Amino acid sequence: SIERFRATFDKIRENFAQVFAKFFKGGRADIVLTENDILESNIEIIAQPPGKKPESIQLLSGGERALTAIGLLLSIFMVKPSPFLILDEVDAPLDDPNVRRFTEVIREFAKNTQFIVITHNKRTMEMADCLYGVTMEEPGVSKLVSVNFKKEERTPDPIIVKDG
Amino acid sequence: SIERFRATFDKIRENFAQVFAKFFKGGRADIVLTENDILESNIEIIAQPPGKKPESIQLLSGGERALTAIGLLLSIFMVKPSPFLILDEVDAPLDDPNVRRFTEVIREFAKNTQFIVITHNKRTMEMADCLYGVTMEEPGVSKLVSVNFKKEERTPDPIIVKDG
Amino acid sequence: MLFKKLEVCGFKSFPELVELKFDKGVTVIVGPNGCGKTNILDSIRWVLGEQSSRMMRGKEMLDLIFNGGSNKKPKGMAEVSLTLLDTEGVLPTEYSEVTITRRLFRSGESEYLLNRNTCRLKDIQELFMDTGLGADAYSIIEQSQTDLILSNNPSMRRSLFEEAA
Amino acid sequence: MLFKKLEVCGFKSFPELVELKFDKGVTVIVGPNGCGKTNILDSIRWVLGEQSSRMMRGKEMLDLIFNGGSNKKPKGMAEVSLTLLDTEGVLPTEYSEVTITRRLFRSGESEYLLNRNTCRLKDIQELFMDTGLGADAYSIIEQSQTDLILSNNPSMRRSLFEEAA
Ligand SMILES: Nc1ncnc2c1ncn2[C@@H]1O[C@H](COP(=O)(O)OP(=O)(O)OP(=O)(O)O)[C@@H](O)[C@H]1O
Ligand SMILES: Nc1ncnc2c1ncn2[C@@H]1O[C@H](COP(=O)(O)OP(=O)(O)OP(=O)(O)O)[C@@H](O)[C@H]1O
Ligand SMILES: [Mg+2]
Ligand SMILES: [Mg+2]
Repeated sequence: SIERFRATFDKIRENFAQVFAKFFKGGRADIVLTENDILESNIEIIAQPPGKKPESIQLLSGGERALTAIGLLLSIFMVKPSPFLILDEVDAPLDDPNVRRFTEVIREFAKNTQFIVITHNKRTMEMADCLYGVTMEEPGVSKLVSVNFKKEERTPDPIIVKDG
Repeated sequence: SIERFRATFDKIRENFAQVFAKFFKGGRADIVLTENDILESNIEIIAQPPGKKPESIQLLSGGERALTAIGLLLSIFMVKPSPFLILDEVDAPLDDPNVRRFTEVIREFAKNTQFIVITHNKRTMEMADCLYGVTMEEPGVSKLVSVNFKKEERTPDPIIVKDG
Repeated sequence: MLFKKLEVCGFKSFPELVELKFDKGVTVIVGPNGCGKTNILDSIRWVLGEQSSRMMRGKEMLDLIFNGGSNKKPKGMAEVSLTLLDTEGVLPTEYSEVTITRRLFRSGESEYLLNRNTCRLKDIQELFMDTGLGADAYSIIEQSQTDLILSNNPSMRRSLFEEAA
Repeated sequence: MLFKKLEVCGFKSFPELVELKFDKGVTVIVGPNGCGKTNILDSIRWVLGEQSSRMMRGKEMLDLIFNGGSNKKPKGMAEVSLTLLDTEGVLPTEYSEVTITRRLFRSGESEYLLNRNTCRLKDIQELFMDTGLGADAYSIIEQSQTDLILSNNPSMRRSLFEEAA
């Protein structure tokens, strides 16, 4: 129905503004229905990192686009949360400061949602409550090799994890 | 003409087998014309990392696909080389050992080709003959901040570069 | 509701039984390229009922069964079990712990089990109907998806919004 | 042939003149997300004659002119110059060093210069015709392209092969 879509849309819009501001330490972001026909309209994304002019998202950098997209996907998730959220290497295009902000937001969400995060990034590994290492000593055969739990053994295995 | 395409295709195929073997420390890769009509046929890619069964490339992992794609693009480049080659963050999905192999292959090509490589990866930075740092202290305004040349000052600036 | 345990056997690059335990909070999975991390994600999609092999990078469902490697022969069956803790009592069962199992045989036959009893896929789907549990577009975020939601093709974006409404 | 120097002024996030010197071998460019690295790549594409603004992430060519930021006003012109060393004498000119310059004004007018003398885009394209120098699909590899060449849509792959033949 139109009202339900409108209500959902407005909630997502609100979430998006908040999550974006957390990811970018400021700036503004919005989603806009481009046509009056709510049930058919396209949804336009406006993202403005702090200090920059509001532009079409295609002028944003690779890392800025990744953060904006993760922010929007999380905003939609918040409206209809599932008990779990799986992220597969979404941090690949991010530099260190952005990875740090990304993990802070994930940790916040993790109070109410169970996360499974696949990554090559050491900073992202550091936010783990539980860490699994997967290897393929025998080619083609995956093996689970290390299980580290909350705060007891949080040093990443240097062989498995990429150093930068 | 058909002969010229056929000759080019065979050369690319040969290069691809070699570059793939360098990237994966073994394994086999091939490109195949799927139809008899050489001028219209699609080109199928077969990539088999060492120890694994030959499979459609869609079953390969993100990192394996990236290396395979870089290998194929380099193979095409070798046939009709340009004086320069610019790579923008193609190493993002690669783990440390693969980044190392990637940089070794690039250094080999660099004997005859001028490379400009954009990266967030410390290992990739280490292969530079010349290093430029770009920052945006004033939001929206790019600034060139550091220029390090061959072997004199090869320590990466820890503020600029992502640590993992 | 919480994931408690995932058992993967004969699925993609896991010929032998592998068990992952989950807890509240953040579980991080690391490892070299091609070692099997995304395959674990695929196994979760699959056991939750994903019917499109393409979503798990296979040309057909049979691609999901371990097809050999090193000196291991291909397997005859893929089996994945996911055990959930029904912490809020949202599931219409009297159990506090529920295990869903999915099997695929080389013959192409499938089996579904609920707490180790054979059932239909429909039973599993109905069980989770109002819980938000399922391989929804926005419960699993892969790197390629981040670009899709920003893409100039707005229909992808539109459908995610509609799904949430 | 070698790149010797790139001068970027008023182009995208570079309001003031910025100069990059190049040498044989590998030049690596690093910096935080959004700082301007890919913009440098775009400036090289542009000065080599790229006519599609989409290839440089712009909706239209005017998007390439610095449009303001911090307390800087938008610029009236974007100008990029690329100086090449004609080490093998492949260029049909008597110079060993060639500088190509491209300008775009807010009015939409364009200018091209060869060694600081006004010329037509055609003159620049003819100059580099058999040298392999140009913003070819395979001289510039961006992260999104690696997936494209493997994609199930084979026409992209096909056209790269044909270009090389
Ligand atoms: N049915 C199968 N049988 C055996 N091996 C398989 C099967 N399906 C996929 N694989 C193997 O699984 C590997 C891919 O694993 P996966 O995608 O999980 O890697 P990954 O850990 O996510 O790596 P990356 O960091 O590069 O993304 C491929 O090398 C492929 O050969
Ligand atoms: N015409 C313009 N005027 C001012 N700023 C612009 C203009 N066009 C693009 N920009 C800015 O340039 C930035 C993008 O820069 P660029 O794509 O080079 O980043 P990057 O260094 O490649 O980052 P990443 O590591 O995330 O890929 C955007 O934030 C955008 O606001
Ligand atoms: Mg993966
Ligand atoms: Mg970039």
